[in-house]
Amino acid sequence: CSKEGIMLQGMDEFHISLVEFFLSKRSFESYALCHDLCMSLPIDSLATVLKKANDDDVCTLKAGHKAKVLTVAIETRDQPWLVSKHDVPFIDLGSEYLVISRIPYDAKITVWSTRFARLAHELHQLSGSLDIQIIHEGARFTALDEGSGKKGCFIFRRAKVVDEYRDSEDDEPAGAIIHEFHRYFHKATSLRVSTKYLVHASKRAPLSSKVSVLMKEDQPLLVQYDFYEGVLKFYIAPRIAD
Amino acid sequence: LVAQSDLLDYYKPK
Repeated sequence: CSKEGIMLQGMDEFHISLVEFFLSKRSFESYALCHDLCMSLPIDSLATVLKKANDDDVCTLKAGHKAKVLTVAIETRDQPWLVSKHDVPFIDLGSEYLVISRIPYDAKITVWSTRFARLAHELHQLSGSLDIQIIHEGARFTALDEGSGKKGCFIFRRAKVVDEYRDSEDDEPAGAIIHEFHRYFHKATSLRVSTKYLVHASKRAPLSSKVSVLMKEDQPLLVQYDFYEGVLKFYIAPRIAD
Repeated sequence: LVAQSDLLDYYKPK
């Protein structure tokens, strides 16, 4: 917690995907902080407590200096005398957080998040990994099923508003040409990542109608959702030539 | 051969 808001960071046990969630202080009814605070919490316990709240309830999160627990108070909005309190004990993760250095990315595309979710889902049916290429003309997401030899390909073309789907007969790649409305480009870049983790990242589509994909050669892929209250980022470690 | 890289190769714990 800092004076700007709350930053949440979590990583899967295989260190393949790291999620960073920033919630600005402007998304809270009130936000008070004496000094920066870093807490390590078991995410399932926190989720269990927060799920006890109804959509209209008021949640107050509190932790004191040198606290060992985060206290979550849940209040019914029209019955403020009705309060339930839950403590989520801190855990020791061994380190506070990972420092993610800000790097200049070589290429970025922004696409509709629902299309991105469909792309991830469909390519995951084909293969455990996919190649993402961003070139001057656009972006290409390709997956190959080694067993059957089937290849799936989604192409995002720059400044095109066509939206068509080509089925794969005679081994031609099936592809969707999708309107892509924002992009920056510095140099041609390609990365290979696990489709499973891309599917996971693409499921956050309800947060924002747009999603950005940022790449730099030999660096983790960044999948980013920007929305009014903050930003959600997924860093996915690439698969590299051994 | 393609290997899955580890995020800890890129980012260091504080």
